[in-house]
Amino acid sequence: SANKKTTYIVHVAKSQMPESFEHHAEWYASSLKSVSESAEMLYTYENAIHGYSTRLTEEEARLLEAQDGVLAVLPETKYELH
Amino acid sequence: TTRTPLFLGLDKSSDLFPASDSSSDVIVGVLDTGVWPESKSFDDTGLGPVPSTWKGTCETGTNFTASNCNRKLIGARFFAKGYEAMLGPIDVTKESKSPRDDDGHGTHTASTAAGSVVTGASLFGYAQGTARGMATRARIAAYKVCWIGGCFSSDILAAIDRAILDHVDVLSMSLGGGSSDYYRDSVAIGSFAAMEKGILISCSAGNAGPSPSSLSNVAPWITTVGAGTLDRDFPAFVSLGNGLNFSGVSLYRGNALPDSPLPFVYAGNASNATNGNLCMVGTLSPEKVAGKIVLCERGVSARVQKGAVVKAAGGLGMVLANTAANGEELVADAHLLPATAVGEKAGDAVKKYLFTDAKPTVKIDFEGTKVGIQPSPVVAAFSSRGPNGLTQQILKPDLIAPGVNILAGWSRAVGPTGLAVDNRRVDFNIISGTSMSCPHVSGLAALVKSAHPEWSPAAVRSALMTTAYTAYKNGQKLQDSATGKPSTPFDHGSGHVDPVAALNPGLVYDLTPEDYLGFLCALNYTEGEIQSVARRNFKCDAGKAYSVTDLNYPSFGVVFESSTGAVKHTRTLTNVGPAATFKASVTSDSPLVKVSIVPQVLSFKEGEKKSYTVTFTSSGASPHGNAFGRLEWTDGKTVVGSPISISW
Repeated sequence: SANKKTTYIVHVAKSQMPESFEHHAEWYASSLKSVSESAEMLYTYENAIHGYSTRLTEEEARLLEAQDGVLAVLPETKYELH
Repeated sequence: TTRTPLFLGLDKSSDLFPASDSSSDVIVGVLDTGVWPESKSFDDTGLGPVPSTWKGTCETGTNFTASNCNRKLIGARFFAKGYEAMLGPIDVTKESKSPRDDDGHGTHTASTAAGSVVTGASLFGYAQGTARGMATRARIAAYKVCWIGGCFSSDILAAIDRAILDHVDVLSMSLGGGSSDYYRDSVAIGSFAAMEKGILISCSAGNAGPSPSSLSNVAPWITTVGAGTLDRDFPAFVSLGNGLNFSGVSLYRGNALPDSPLPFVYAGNASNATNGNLCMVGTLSPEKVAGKIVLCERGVSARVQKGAVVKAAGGLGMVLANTAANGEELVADAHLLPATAVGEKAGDAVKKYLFTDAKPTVKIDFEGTKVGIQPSPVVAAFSSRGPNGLTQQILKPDLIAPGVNILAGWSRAVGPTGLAVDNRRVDFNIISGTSMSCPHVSGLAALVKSAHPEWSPAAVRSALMTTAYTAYKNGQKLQDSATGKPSTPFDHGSGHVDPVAALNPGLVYDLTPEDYLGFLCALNYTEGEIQSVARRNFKCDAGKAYSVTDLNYPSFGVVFESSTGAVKHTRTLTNVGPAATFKASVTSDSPLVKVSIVPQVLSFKEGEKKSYTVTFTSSGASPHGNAFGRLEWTDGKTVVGSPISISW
């Protein structure tokens, strides 16, 4: 179960992007790769939030959340029609 | 919808609303199950070119191309990456991987908000009339985020992200989930960004009523919409063999039952299952049901599915009885067999008859559509209730709108019950929920926005809230279907929407994005939590005393931490009418709370802002834990009303 991946929404402080990156998408990708070799981004968000969604294990999510510039790593939530 | 325009006074007031460019420039984005583009509700006859501000598009996918869009349906996108990541690839034999609506819900909500005028609309002849959305000239953009397996936050966020970029003016979301804190709730976070761009967000309050504190979508930058009834009903009477008659409702149309009474059986006595009374799949014994009408009870499974279960077991018809959870509220369904829904009291009487008569019989008579039902509106029992579980000082829901037995457009991919066994296809369906009331407000907000394009989302919401009504024309207070007693602001918020009054509210309670950031500071959010919501650095001023009671909200949620003491709320009114002098008055149902307003008179020039403070002083807690009141500002012509909830 430790290897079980689920979707997370990663909230990022865009202003904290290191100067070594030219574009925030590169920063997101680098940051994600540092915790997971296989994880891919589902969406990159520009307007609703700053960040992206991806599939991670619980441990990877914890490691990502500890990184500078990462504000929150929130698990996917299911909503229902009313 | 065929009755709500009249019920809301829109039919008499077409002159009040802009008929040309400004109204057709407003774009309503609907996050839902997609859209059935062939619905006549999306006919674009008479509409001019797509607004120049529009940046959206119509995406191609299963059975959907850009040619399915027109000058009414100007955008259609779908978001499934999150859904597929969680549940695997979409099975295109079961649902369209495209904006196409295979469910009906999205077509219903979109057409309610801004559908075109369609004459001769009905469901099997029920609710016949001319159907129209609230903002008939507004454009629609459909964002499909809900699939057979649900609606996932990563897809919802992607859709909001895109809708902001596409330049919608109003976002309608008839969905919800849980009650996590604002900085963990994707709908709340995405809505904040949309609000910052001037987009009004209207969300359904939820269908978890009448339990207290059952609301969804309670962020103060969201307009939270509860549901009320119309003055329309679909009666279907139950006549028992002992001569007693009870009133129920039904949308059944099909083969009629024999004129003579039929044998009647209680489902609980026609099943070996412990929950046989609920008519769950596979629980009825055909030998005990065949050729009979079956009494089933509400709960656990879908109402229409219970009918299908009775039919599959050989039953001829069904009486569906409410339990205490539903009280006397009747929701009509297009059952697959002759069936009617009755309230709890009638259900109890019918059961008593079934348990005492050796050979019980029953007849069901379907009466069609009746209008002019009073009292109406009544707060729907299912409509979620306050208090706000996250921030009690923000009184929610904000208001109620029609949400019971609403006719609107439907998908032809599915029958009116939504059941797989339902092979019927309809252009319009009648369904209930706060999902249905939300797009009413979305469309009405689009109308107000078209009349006042310069107003902020908060100003539009304030206009809708402060002009909402809380009493019937005879002066009696709005009723709650769950109790049969007067409803409270925890049930109806500011009251029932009155769009004609909302066009000229006199004064509005305006709010800026910075005001909401101050609200988050008052909640003691960390810098990171605020940044998650606001997407930028924002440091709360350590020298400033932030208070949630200072958020310029059009209602008052007063919370006393102890049984005695004083609580102050500060508000600022903006005059959006001509120069005028307004006087304050307040009413309260608790003698334990004194309310003082300073100043009590405010004179406004055109466009001027003026502030006032309300002090609530408690001399002891109400035994109920809650009390309610109302504050009104009036210049003799216009009334600017705010509900008050008081909690200890």
